[in-house]
Amino acid sequence: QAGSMGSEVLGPSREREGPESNQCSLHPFQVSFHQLGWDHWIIAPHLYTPNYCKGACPRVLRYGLNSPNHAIIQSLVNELVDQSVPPPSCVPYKYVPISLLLIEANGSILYKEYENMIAQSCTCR
Amino acid sequence: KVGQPSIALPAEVPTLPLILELLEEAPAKQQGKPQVLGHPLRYMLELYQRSADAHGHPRENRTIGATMVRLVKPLTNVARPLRGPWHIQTLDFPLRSNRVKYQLVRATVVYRHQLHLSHFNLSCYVEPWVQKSPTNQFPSSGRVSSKPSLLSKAWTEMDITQHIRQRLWNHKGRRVLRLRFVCQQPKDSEVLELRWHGTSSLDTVFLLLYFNDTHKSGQKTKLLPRGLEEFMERDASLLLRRVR
Repeated sequence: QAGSMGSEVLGPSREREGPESNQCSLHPFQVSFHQLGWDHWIIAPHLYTPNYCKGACPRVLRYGLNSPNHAIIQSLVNELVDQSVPPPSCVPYKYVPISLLLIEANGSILYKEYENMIAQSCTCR
Repeated sequence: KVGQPSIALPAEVPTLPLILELLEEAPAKQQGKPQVLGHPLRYMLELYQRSADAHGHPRENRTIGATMVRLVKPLTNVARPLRGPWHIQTLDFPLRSNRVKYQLVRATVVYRHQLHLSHFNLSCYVEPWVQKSPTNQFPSSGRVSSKPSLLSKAWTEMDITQHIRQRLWNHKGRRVLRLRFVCQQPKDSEVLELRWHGTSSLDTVFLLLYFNDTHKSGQKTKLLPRGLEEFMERDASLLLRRVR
């Protein structure tokens, strides 16, 4: 009985998991500072690779996803209690900084390391 | 103000650090890029290339010792009338207001100690500007840097961290570092009226301020105990039945 009930409840979740390629993962993405409209300010580098996270979060948030306790509970709530509570979302987990060389409005030149500018891995939370 | 693309900024914009910084520091798009040429730009490009790779990733082995370096050019450039073989420029460097977030770790003044003007090689040095004190010297910390330098032989980098900290850093309001750039003709040469205006003070003296970000935070998330994670991974359906 429990098994059949479980499969009913879990139906939408399996759709959520989707095919292997749709799993939550890091996608490389590059943009130029010219495209962002910041090339009058930023001298170097010319290209910026922020990357992004996209994909479905699995029904069971396994160890490798680094999901916090809250995400695991929210996943269970979505699954078992109330589907109006959304499942966890696929978002960046680790970031790395980027070094920029800038010209400020007053003509000063600035080297600066900006934290959390490049997504390096993803998590469900 | 920032330029394209126009972003509808929410009312609480000042709480968004990157956007706030863009609003404060970025030149307006329509103004175009401020013109900074010559040695200061070359110096900072080289500093950048040593500290980060072509994609902007900070290098593991970077020796910069700070997360932010600001090159400040002099605001004014007052050249005194010739006095024998001496040529003196008074230079003002504006120091921005203190930001709690950034801690000054080092300040240096970079200048040409050899200047070629009208077929003469001048010997130059920098000293703090103090009214009616012709023999003023930097305190002992104002020594020439022994660190690996990005500079050619004609340039000197002098540490003035203590001078700035003691005299200026904690002042409220507008702060200006005033320095004298002093050059001397060779002793045996004929004293000629050399013209400074052929030499941009920006290209002969600039200030470097090194800062560290004191608000670096690494948000660590406590995970489930490993045993529980493995249990969930191994038999999720069992867990679901138990919860139900």
